[in-house]
Amino acid sequence: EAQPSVGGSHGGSCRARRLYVSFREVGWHHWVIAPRGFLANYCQGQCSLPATLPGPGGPPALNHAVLRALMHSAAPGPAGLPCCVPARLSPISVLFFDNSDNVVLRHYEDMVVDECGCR
Amino acid sequence: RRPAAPRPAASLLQALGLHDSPRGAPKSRSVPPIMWRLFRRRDPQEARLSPRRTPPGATPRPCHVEELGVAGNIVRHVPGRGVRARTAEPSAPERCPTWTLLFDLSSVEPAELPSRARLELRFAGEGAAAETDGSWELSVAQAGDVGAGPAPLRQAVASLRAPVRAELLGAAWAHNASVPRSLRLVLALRPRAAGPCGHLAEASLLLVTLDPRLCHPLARPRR
Repeated sequence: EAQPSVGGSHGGSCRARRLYVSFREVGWHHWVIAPRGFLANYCQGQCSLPATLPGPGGPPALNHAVLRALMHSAAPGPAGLPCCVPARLSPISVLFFDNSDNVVLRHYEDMVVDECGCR
Repeated sequence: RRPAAPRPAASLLQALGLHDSPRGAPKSRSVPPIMWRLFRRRDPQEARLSPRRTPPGATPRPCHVEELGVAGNIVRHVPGRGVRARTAEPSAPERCPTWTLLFDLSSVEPAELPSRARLELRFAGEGAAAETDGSWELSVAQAGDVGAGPAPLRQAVASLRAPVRAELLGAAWAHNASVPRSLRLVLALRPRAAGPCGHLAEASLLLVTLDPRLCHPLARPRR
């Protein structure tokens, strides 16, 4: 399940959008014990000014991204705008049965997008 | 054999360090409480659902199992497949049985480093043993080491009413040894005085390993 973008193809400024990954939809629900799914989210939106500048409490902007947005606003060219990508991620844990009938708890880093940033 | 998972799912499985999707929950196996506890303490999204369990702002250290106090990102609960090895003559000092246990560790990857291996044994006493506290000595050795001197792991057991836990790493399992594909242990539970024998009802191994390939060096916070 993904939150549809609002207004235009890229839906406003760069930020995290809701994306729920259901293990049932992926067909893993018969071997994954928990969770049933998780909020992975994704990044989308414009990285033009002022979205590229650091917002209150948001991830620090990369100077290069600000420079690119400035150049683009002055004279749009082939370099284009910076990209809206994950800037802060967090882990999930998955509990499942493996093929040796063991109960396994695995921890995976960088599975959930908490914040997006222009890069 | 199950049809191979479709391409994207197979790539995601591989990214999660799994070769193919396991066949599913075995009928005879429930999830041990310790694994539920570790999952609920570990999963940040679960933590968000029950903030009481996790102090606000606390983010679990990556590649570390806080509850067990060791480095690791994979915890396995492995059921023991027990075989009764030998019952001595009732009159012999070792009149109580010994057991050979087999743990299938073939699902552990060579790159995984063991950081904790806790044996959990449940005994059903024969008659009086279950009711009274007594004093036993548990000895554990790898099957290949039996007869080569005293058992590397010897532990006093005061009661058979609660599960008996024994740490194998550094005792019956050398610290820097890699994980074998199968672990064969020989157990003996000897009463210190002429007391009743215990009877092994269930054995399991809680194995914590660290797969360095799934650990990212901590990104330095921006100055």
